[in-house]
Amino acid sequence: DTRQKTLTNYFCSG
Amino acid sequence: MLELRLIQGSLLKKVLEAIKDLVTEANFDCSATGFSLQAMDSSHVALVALLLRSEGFDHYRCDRNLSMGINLNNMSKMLRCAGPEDIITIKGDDGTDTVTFMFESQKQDKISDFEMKLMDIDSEHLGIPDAEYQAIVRMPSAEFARICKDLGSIGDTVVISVTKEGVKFFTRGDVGSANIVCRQNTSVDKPEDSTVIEMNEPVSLTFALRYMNSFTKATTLSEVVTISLSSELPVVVEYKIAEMGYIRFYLAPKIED
Repeated sequence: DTRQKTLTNYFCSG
Repeated sequence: MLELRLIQGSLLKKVLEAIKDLVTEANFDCSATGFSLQAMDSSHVALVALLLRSEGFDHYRCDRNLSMGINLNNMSKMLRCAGPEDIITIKGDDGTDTVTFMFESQKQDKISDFEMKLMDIDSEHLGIPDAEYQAIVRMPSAEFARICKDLGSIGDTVVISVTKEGVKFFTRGDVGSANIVCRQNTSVDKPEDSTVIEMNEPVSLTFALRYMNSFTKATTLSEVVTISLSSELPVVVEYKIAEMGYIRFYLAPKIED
């Protein structure tokens, strides 16, 4: 099974 | 005071068509550098970053940095009223809650003003650092669009793998599977037809085709697409906008559990 990552897993706010 | 005049108004129309299905509302930022936007889709899986540099405009006046909250569907409705050859000017003022799009015909015999309401948008801005990628693929944008469309009819996800053999696009669905390999191929006469693969190390990542197919709506903006891949980062799908800037789409991968 695959799980969708989100961009906030990689990039920080700011 | 803001006044941005773009002779090739069709560029702005194409930009809107490329992003309006991915993102419904966004803040357009105007500064001395240019007209830019960064916005994520509602699920925070994909992000679009747009830059139209000030030098690319025929006239660019932006007295102070200004952020304009815009419903992209409404902006698209207005820009569709501009003719394909029209010059488009974006006008705004500090302290007002509207933006005006002025369309001028090439012969200057028809001038239209469309005023649109702005909105307050709380958007999360992500810091995207420059990064090294394991592989960068440059290929004709129409070819990439064709591959995403074809694979989208078979499966929901695409595995993009880069090896020294080339770049491989693979999908699997209920009806079967599909595998498309593009080898490096340099065309001296027409560099835009080339497929060029820069690989530091092999990489293989899985992405939702729904998003990839949405990104390919930018195909009309550039003959070439650049796909940057790293196992540590979201993929970047970039369409350069001739002499003006770029539209970049970032997409988080799907990970095997």
